[in-house]
Amino acid sequence: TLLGVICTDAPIQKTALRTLLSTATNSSFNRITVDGDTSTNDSVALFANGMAAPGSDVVRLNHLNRAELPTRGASLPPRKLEKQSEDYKEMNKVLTSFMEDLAKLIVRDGEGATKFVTVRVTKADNHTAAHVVANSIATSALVKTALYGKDANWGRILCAIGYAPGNTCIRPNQTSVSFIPADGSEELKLLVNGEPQAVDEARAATILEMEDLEILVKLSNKEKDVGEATVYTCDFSHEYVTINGDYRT
Amino acid sequence: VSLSTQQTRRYSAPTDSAIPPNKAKYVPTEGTYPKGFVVGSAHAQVKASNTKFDDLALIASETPCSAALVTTQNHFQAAPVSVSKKIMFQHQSKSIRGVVINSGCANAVTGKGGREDAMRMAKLTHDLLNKRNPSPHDKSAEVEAKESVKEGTVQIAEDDQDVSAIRTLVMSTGVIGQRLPIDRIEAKIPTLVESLGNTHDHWLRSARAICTTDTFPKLLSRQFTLPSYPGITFSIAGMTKGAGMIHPNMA
Repeated sequence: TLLGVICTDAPIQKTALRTLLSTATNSSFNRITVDGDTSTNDSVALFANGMAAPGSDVVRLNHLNRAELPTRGASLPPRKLEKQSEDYKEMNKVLTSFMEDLAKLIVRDGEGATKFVTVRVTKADNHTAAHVVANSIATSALVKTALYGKDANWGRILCAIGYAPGNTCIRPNQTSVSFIPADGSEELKLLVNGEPQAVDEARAATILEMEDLEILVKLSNKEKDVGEATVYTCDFSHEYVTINGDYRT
Repeated sequence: VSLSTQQTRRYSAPTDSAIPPNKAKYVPTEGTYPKGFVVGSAHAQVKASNTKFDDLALIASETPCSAALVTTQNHFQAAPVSVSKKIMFQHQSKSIRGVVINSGCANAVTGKGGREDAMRMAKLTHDLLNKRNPSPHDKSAEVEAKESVKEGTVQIAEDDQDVSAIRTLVMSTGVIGQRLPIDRIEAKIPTLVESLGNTHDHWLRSARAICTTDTFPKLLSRQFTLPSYPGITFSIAGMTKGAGMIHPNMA
């Protein structure tokens, strides 16, 4: 189960708070997976008490800066309602980044995990399609056991891409897969445009020894395909079974 | 059968709170925490085998505050999830005091009795918080707090979803399908409220109290500014827990 509590002393209007939390959740906690099981109890609460600027106006959903707010009783031009205030944008940036960092801590502490894995899918038809493919890889038990065993088994990654549910954007002859090392060194290309590459097994082993790893998937060569998504996951070890085999008893 | 029994490895929760050396770098040694928030923890032995570690946590605002909540979309929502959602809906996300959390038992798939347990936990915490910091927006709850403290009990309304006097959320994590040891929890909630403070140590202990099989407490804090508030530095702090059954899809 995931639980989270976030508190800020910034003054934020309740409606704005709700959209801020919803937006940030979708790009943080809703982008992690350890074992693919969605809990009955997952909850994240965000509290804002405004104590750092008491008596002040608040960061609002209607996206207006304090100076832009109408005087009491005056009506607001509809087009102004569309405008995003700098406060709202900044708060959104701060909260999203903060929640992403909190979410990553959970993956780093996945039960029995020894690796932190970023799965990044690019050049999909749209962001949703990219997310589905990234999830398929990130929840594959066989991909995750291979990562635990430090086995560069990219065939399993391709397999997981291929069965991603509801996806019609998979074009095997345009798909490329690489490992991006955590040390910033050059990517290790495993598959380019559907063609397997001669993999330097020694280098692959070195990359898989690292705690952090990125799997980069490119689904297309077309300019129009701009869908992207990132999902964070971990490997799957013996320890996971040990912990969960008798969790209740 | 014999062979598979021999292959089964049993898990034992760590007998100390030692953080694995490779995870220590993720645990902050200091932090900057938002004004007006206090946090605390206490030990209620929610899980019988936990004889030592805090398993209750409370995060509260000294003054009523705005709140937002996202929860699981699993159709079997745990009792604390449905109770917290009801509280947020009833009070339109306004004048919320905080959240009380227990680890060790998820209070999930526990039916009407589970919802009553979640409400008792939230209500007693709210009453004691209100006694500690009376709220101008919550007079009725303040009166009820005095009464419940005088009587030494907390009454549950006949409607098990009546949350009109509760402005504190509730969360639980742990084993699914078991009832909360609510008497033990209620007995420790006064201690929990007394433990409230705003130091780094308070935040860290509270973050640890919500852990289950986590190997380290997950706590972050940060400072930031907003364009319309020149010269003011705001703070944000957060704690989270989770190690298994993790594939959130919250809304």
